[in-house]
Amino acid sequence: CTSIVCQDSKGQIWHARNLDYSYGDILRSITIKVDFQKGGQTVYTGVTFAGYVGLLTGQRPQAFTVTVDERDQGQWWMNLLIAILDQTAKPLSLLVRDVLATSPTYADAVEVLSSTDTEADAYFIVGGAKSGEGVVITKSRIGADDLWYMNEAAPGWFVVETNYDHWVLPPTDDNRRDPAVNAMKAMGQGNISVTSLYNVISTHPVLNNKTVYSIVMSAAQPTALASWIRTP
Amino acid sequence: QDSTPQAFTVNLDLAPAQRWGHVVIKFSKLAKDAHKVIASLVPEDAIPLVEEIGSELDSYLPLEYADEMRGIATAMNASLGDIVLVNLAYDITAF
Repeated sequence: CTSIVCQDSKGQIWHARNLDYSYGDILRSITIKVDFQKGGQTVYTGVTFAGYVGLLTGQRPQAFTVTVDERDQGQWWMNLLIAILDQTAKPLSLLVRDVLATSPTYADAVEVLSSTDTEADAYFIVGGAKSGEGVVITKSRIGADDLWYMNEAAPGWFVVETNYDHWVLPPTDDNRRDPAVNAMKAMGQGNISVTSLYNVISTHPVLNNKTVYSIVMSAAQPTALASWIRTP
Repeated sequence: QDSTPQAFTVNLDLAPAQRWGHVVIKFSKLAKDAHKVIASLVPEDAIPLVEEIGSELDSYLPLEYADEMRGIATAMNASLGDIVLVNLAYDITAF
């Protein structure tokens, strides 16, 4: 997966992501966009899969956007052991849905995502509705290992996360980080739009054979949300 | 060619078990495909542990989501265990 949070020259926060996973053909056929409504009003929106109640990609209008990138650590049995022994631990996608449903602000979402026990390690990428609000949370099962804020990540107006800790180099056989960073720099802060971000996440190998769907969204402009089922 | 995901509304004012039926019935192949994914992605040794979670679902997952999974299983005429497994697959395979 690749997730990008960026701020345009007017201070608006944007969030783009590719979701990469095995069995793309199956997942592409069941990829859906869902508006979760109460009283006829959309409380939050997600792109997910039919039959999957959690969310790995979501937007709470005028509050925040969030995506999950996989952080492959440990062994599968550790994840299940946490699930069984720590009944406060949540599956990643259910935590994201909880946060979208109940966290009213970016700051609250970051706090809950950072501090809640999860069944697996992960990266939570969160964009806000106000200038400066963007962070990558490197999450361990218990607690957060690191919070990397957008304004700390050179050049200061965007942050890119794939599937590796940002403080180590990505492996040479799976380096999607540098192509994404280069594409963002080539686009420039003054040219951010749905179309230009779509072009960034369509850059090879950011877009690759495992990419199931792409999305561009902005909590401050929720109707701009655009999603695509990809056929790389 | 890229395509646009089908759009749905999930009404949170409904009981959890009633929320997803109109979505999943549109994907008739889902149950069969889900089996294929489960069988290949989840380590074989993990299956009994997931079955344990499935059999005591309310102890391990928030009731709202457990009921949504029950509703999905009913609407798809699928086993609850398979639906639970699909919903936990991302966490189980993140290692």
